[in-house]
Amino acid sequence: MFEAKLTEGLILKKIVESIKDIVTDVNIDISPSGISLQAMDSSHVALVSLNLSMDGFEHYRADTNMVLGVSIANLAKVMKLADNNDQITLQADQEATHLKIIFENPKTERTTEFNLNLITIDSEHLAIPETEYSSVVTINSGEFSKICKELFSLSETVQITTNTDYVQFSVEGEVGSGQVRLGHNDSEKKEDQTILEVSESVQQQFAIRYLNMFNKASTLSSFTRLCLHQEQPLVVEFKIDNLGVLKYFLAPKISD
Amino acid sequence: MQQKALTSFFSSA
Repeated sequence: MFEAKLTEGLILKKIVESIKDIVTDVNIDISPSGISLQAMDSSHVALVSLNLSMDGFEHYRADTNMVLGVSIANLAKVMKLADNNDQITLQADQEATHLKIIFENPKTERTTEFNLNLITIDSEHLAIPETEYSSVVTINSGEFSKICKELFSLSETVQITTNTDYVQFSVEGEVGSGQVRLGHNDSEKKEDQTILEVSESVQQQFAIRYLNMFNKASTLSSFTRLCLHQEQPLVVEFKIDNLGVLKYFLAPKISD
Repeated sequence: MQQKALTSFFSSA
């Protein structure tokens, strides 16, 4: 038996919106301590990793580990039934064939229920090693979104360069070349801060179109954390207050 | 420029 109730259901709605363009069918792992999922996009370039702790739920019960295979596209359709102020409850029996999703609005007394059919997914699970990232950049999520969006209109690829003084996003395309450079900024206004933790500088190139997809999660968190290592995929991380973390991994582009 | 795959960095669990 699994049951989890989230008071701020909008968070779940935003999570589904933030991953639905990247992954299609996903195994959701339920454990007594929380909910997690890991899934790659069809081209094996990007990976979504979500971890939600039971502590963030108003009510949480999972007697055993369970795997719930869902179509994210269909889950997104169901989530559209939810009002932004709804509480969301997820329920599944042992050996379940469907996931029951309940939306409740205590103010308007409206309740919506949907039984989403579960599917069997044979997905590849990757072992992601613990990595000591040599550059970690914490940046306002709205600002990072805007930078990626605007640069994408100029080039398909961005080069991210870090050093102890700044992080630089540079593009080169038919239109020309240029860069956005952000220095370490720990101003009093927290939302303006850009925090650089660089032990070794990194220079890597990435497909901007994926970053734009990841940035849908910017509504979940005021800050985006970019974790870089010269020999590893980029991690774009969004902390979800009191509940967990949504991470995206993106493989770099390498010069031929 | 060549797009690398994640599977060239991470192995199957």
